[in-house]
Amino acid sequence: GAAAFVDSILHEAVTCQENETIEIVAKRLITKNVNHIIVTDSDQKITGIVTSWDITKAIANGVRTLKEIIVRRVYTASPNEPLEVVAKRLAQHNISALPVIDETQKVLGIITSEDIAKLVGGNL
Amino acid sequence: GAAAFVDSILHEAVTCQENETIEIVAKRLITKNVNHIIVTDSDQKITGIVTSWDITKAIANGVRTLKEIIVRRVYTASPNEPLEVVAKRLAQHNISALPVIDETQKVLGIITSEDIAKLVGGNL
Ligand SMILES: C[S@@+](CC[C@H](N)C(=O)[O-])C[C@H]1O[C@@H](n2cnc3c(N)ncnc32)[C@H](O)[C@@H]1O
Ligand SMILES: C[S@@+](CC[C@H](N)C(=O)[O-])C[C@H]1O[C@@H](n2cnc3c(N)ncnc32)[C@H](O)[C@@H]1O
Repeated sequence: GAAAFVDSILHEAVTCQENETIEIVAKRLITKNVNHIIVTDSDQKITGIVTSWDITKAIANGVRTLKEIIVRRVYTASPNEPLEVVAKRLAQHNISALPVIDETQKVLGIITSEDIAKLVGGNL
Repeated sequence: GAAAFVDSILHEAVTCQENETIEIVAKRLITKNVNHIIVTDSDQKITGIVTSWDITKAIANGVRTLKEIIVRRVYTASPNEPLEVVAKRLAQHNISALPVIDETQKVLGIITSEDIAKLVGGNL
């Protein structure tokens, strides 16, 4: 397809802090109508990711605190990467979103498999 | 892109029955490593869908039974539809999966935005 890059389809990320509860994070995912929330520190630097899948896992395993379900080893994307490259990354790791960060680990946004699938439908 | 149709990328759907619990459904989503489960009757006909987003919503709202979170008005796909058409349907309704059914409402499989995004990465 046309040379499309991450920065043309990334959108604003929903974020949370480590000291919040699973219930608060669940409410934010629902209010914002998304499946992914990026965990950040007070400088907006990425420290992890939590998804509706992780909250489902907490229910499956009877886990109560947010810190227990935060995923720390996060695959990310840079704004200037081609979409083919990030689509391959999603597929390789069987994940549905990549936080977009700059060289200082600051969160710039997020790109999801839903965003990429929209391109196939000619939505841009 | 090449003329691709739903039947070339659909995969087996994880299913459940109406009388199961939220916890059992959560465990199945995690064990199968997916976000969508299709609710079927004893003839494998579709009666609804539940996703990890719905389970997150149950946490956010303190809801306890599966029947309360099953989504009944389900958007679906047919095996012979072009991928562009189903990608547009996903985007239009802001959803991440379409159960694939035949003319008798029998579940043949499922297609997700992750499956479609893989095509952009040249995975097929
Ligand atoms: C392995 S996937 C399986 C289900 C489905 N493919 C999905 O992504 O939701 C679910 C797990 O991937 C993790 N995950 C999602 N995006 C991620 C990312 N960018 N980096 C690392 N883990 C991620 C989630 O936190 C969750 O624990
Ligand atoms: C509106 S989407 C918003 C979040 C995100 N876009 C996603 O799909 O997970 C979440 C809701 O869509 C519903 N949903 C997912 N696939 C569906 C489908 N094929 N038909 C009807 N509702 C569906 C889920 O049951 C859930 O209640």
